[in-house]
Formats: sequence, C-alpha cells, structure tokens
Amino acid sequence: STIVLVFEAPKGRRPTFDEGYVEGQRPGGWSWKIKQGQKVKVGEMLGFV
Amino acid sequence: LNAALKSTKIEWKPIPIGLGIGFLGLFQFYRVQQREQRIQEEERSSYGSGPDGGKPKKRERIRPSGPWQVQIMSTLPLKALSRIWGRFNELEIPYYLRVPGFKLYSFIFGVNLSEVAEPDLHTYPNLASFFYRTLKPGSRPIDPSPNAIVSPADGKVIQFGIIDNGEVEQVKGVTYSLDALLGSVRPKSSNGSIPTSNIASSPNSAQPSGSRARTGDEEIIRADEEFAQINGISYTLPNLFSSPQPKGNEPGEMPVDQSTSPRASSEAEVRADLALAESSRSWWAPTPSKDPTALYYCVIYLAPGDYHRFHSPASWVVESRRHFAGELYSVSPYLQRTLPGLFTLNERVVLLGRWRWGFFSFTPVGATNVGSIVVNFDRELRTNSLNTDTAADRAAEEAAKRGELYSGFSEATYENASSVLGGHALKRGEEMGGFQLG
Repeated sequence: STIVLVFEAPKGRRPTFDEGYVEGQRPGGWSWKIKQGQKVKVGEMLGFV
Repeated sequence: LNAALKSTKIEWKPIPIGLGIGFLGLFQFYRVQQREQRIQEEERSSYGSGPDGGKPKKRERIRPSGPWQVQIMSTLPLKALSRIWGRFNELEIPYYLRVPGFKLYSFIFGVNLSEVAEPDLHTYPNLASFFYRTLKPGSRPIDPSPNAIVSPADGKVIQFGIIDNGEVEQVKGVTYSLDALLGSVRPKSSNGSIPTSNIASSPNSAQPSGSRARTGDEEIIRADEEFAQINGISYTLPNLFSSPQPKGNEPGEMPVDQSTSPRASSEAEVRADLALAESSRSWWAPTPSKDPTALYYCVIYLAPGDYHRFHSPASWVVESRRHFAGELYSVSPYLQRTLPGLFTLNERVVLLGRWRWGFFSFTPVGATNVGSIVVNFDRELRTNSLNTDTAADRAAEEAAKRGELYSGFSEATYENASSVLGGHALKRGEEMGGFQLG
C-alpha cells in the first residue's frame, strides 16, 4: 500500500546575494527534510514552510 | 452398479492452491477473451448506426503496457484474488497457534512487538486483526513544529518533489499527470475543454483563476490580481504596477525576484493590507495568494510489516472524497519502477481539501494484498467491493449513453452542519483510517 500526498505550499522568494543559494531551498518557502529511500514513522517531519 | 456405489471408498483430498490459482487465471483469461470478442462484434455490427458511431461501452478494463511480468499480472483477476486473500485472513487462528504465528510473521516482516498496544497476542483472532493493530499511546510522537507536514504513516519515502506542469514523477523519467491521479478538479468548461491544472495555480478553487500562468513571474502577477479581487480593491494590475520594471541585472548581481523588487508606492499599500489580512486571518482560511505557491508531492510506501493505519499529516479540512475503483496491482518498489502510472491504475481514495497554504490532497492507494481502504469519518465508503465495481460499470455505461466521458470515480462531499469550515476538519497526527488485508 502507498500514500501519495499532493499539497500546495509557498515557493518562497529568491535568496538575496548575502543569503546565498542552497539547492532546492528558498527563504520563506517549502523545504523538504527527507531523503529518497528514507524510512519514516508517523509524526516525523517530512518538511516545513 | 449398486455394489460399486456401496463398496467404493470415497476419499476427500484438498485441491492444491497453485491449481486453484491457475484455474482462476485461465478462467479469467477465457472470460476476457470472450468479452473482447463480444465487444468487437458489437462495434462491428453497430458501426455508423448511432449518433456517436457506436454502442455505449462498459468500463474498459485497464490494459497496462510493460514487461512480461506486468502482462501476466494484467490477465489475473487481481481484485477477486484480493478478496479471497482478505477472507482467508479473517479465518480464526487456533488459540495456541496465534502467538507463534504472529511472532513468526513479526520476525519475517520486522514488526516491533514492543510497540503494539495489546501485548497479549492471543487477543488477535486472525492475521487481519493483527495487521490492523494499534500502537501504544506515545509511541509515535508528533513533531511539534506548526509549519511542518508530518509523515502520515510508517513507511519508506519512494519519491518526493515539486509538481511541474501538472505532472508527478513516479520514478526517474516516468511521470503521470495529476488529473489522472486525482481526477479533473473542475467540470467541463463551456467550450468543452477541461482545465487541467487549475489546482496547480489557485489555492482556492472557488476563485476564478483562468488558465495557469507557466512561468514564476506570471504566477506572481496572477496572484496579485487575485489578491486584489479577494480584498475588493478597485484598482487593476496595469494601474498598480505601472512603474517601470528593472530591465536586467548587473554582472555579478543576484537575480532579483519581482515580488521583492521596488515598485510603485501603491504596492506598499497592498502589502500593508496583506499584513492586516494576515493578522486577522483564521488558521484554516486560504492564504491570500500574494505569496507565490507551488504544488509538492510525496509518495510513502508501506511494507507488509508496517503499522497500517494512517494519520493526518497536517491540520486541514477534507472537503470531498473521490473513489477510483481501479485495479489492484502490487505497489512494491519493483512494480513502481516497471509499471508506468501505477498509482493512476490502482484503486484509490482521493481526499481533497485545503490547509493553511491552499490545496491539500491525501491519496491512499490500495494493492493486491491490502485492497481495503478504510476512512474513519466516511462510513459509506466501500473499497475492493464487488458492488462498487458493478456500480462503476453502470455509471460508465450511463455516461456513455448520455454521450459523456466517464470520469472514472464516484465523488462525495463532506458537510458538517456544526462546523463553519465546510468540511471535515482534521488535526495533525489524528488517525484518519488505514489499510486492511484483502
């Protein structure tokens, strides 16, 4: 069995020069906290805004 | 003859399971062949006779393309096998075999028995009830961050990312459309075309957002326009953003986002309005679409030994449910790699709603061994049922008679009279339902 989540979240803004750029992350936007193939349990954080 | 009948000893022997499965496979193959032949004959005989050039058709069986394993699997009566599997697992296990049986199952599939709510394994009469076990309170702490989405189930993260142009990536290079997974969100428009990605653009589907802007900059502009509509502000976009836009960036300078770039002074007023609206907004209300948003997805696979109940990943309101009575292929990582669009073929329950940041959907997808999806707040939902299959066939037939395209799902909306939320509200970590054997 599988669960598919699809949700809308803020993209965030482009980082300023001082903030630098981190792949896949934009300040104020959605960031993942998981990796592919990672085992997760109920209640563990998948990502945050 | 009399003597032969009386003196012949009758010896009963069980039919081997393999023989039974083989027989069912052959029978199904024969049935499908017959049906295909019948449909072809009907089409041939009625060609050009009706207004649409043919007779109304029944719901077509899904015929996936793929390697030989997939082809063989597609000939098997998977739903019937799943139901038989479910019945088999509901048989009561003898009292003294329960503990060694469940311990063996736990050893094979890696179940942590110290977490199980009921320590006495004798209390589970069969494998189905052990499979749908509950856990001890506090064994799954919920992450306290209010801006986080938490895992709805125990499992393995198969895929996650951002949805680009309404397409979800199943594995690297294999994608399926969001409409195929969730169903088309809006009814047919007046010109007959179905808008395919309105949920991707609009956080509140009730807002007339028109076609989706493709680039990020266009999205921001559209978002501003919607914000103006929401707040009843009379000015239009050209008036609002009449100041000249920066033409380009100097060498070595970071690209500047339009949402943060200096604009006309009226933009400051809009921002002030937005801040005011933000401060007075309830947590469940859709976000003013000033902030550019995107659609994200995450696929979690539950292995046979995992805890098979699912919980709410966020605080959200479920507005409607769509039940797709599809097939029941296995959803193992191997088949996910080999069968394109697997999640769009299988039987699934799509729960649609909204959360703080806009659109939210939760889709449990069934499999051969766990075909029954239970949603605690939806007592009318019946999955992996012969009745729903028949009802889907009938709906497809009626839609064809009306000359319409069968949407492929049955829909129900949740209306709670005592709530102002307009749906069923769920808290983060609240149990929503689960998967049951068969």
